[in-house]
Amino acid sequence: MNIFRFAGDMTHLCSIVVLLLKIEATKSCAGVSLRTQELYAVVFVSRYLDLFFTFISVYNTVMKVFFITSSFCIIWYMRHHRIVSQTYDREQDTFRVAFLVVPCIFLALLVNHEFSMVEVLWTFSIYLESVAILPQLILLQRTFNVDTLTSNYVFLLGAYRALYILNWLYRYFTEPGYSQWIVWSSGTLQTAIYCDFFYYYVVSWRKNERLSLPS
Amino acid sequence: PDQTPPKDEL
Repeated sequence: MNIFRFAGDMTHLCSIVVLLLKIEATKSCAGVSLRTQELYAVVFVSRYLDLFFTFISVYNTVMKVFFITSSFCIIWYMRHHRIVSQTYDREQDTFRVAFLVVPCIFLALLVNHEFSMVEVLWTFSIYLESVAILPQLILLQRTFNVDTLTSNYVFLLGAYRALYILNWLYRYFTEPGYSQWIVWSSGTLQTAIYCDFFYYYVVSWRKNERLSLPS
Repeated sequence: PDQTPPKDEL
C-alpha cells in the first residue's frame, strides 16, 4: 500500500469522524443530507459483501467494518436521535435518489467486469459512490448552511478523492498490469463533482465573510 | 467483460 492510498483512506475516515463529532457535539445535523448518507450506506453494504468470503488484510477488514457501522450510526442519529433528528432539514433535502440509484443499477448490469451477483453489486457501488454526494450538494446550495464543520467534512471527502487519483497514478506506474478502468472513470467523475463543490464554497466564502473555508 | 481487477482498495 502506497502513501497516497493510506492518506486517502485516512482522510476518508477523518471526514466521517468529523461529521459524527459535529453531530454529537452540536446535537445538530443541520446542513447534512440524510439522502447522501443513506446512499453511502448502500454503497458500503453493496461493495463490502466480500467481507464474508474474501480476506485481504486486517486493515482492510477493519476499515470496511468502520465504514459500514459509521454510516449507519450517522443515519441513526439523523432519523432517530431525539434532539438531532429535529434539526434535520427535511423539507429541503428532497433530492430524488431514484434518479441516481436506477441508472446506476442499469449501468452496473450493462458495464461490468463479470456478470455475477457480487461483481454487479460491487460495480453498482462504484457508480453510486461517484454521484452519492449530489443530494448533499443540492442541500447546501438551498440552505446556505456552510458551517465550518460541514465544510471540513466536504473538504476531507474531496481530499480523499484527490489522494485516490494519486494512488491510481502511482500504482499504474509501479505495478505492471495494474488497471481498473471502471474505478478510474467513476472516481474521476466523483472528483469532478467535488471540484464543483469546492468552487461553490469559494463563491460562498467570497460572498459572505462569515462563511469560512476549511483551513 | 475483461479481467476482474483485485479488490484490495476500499
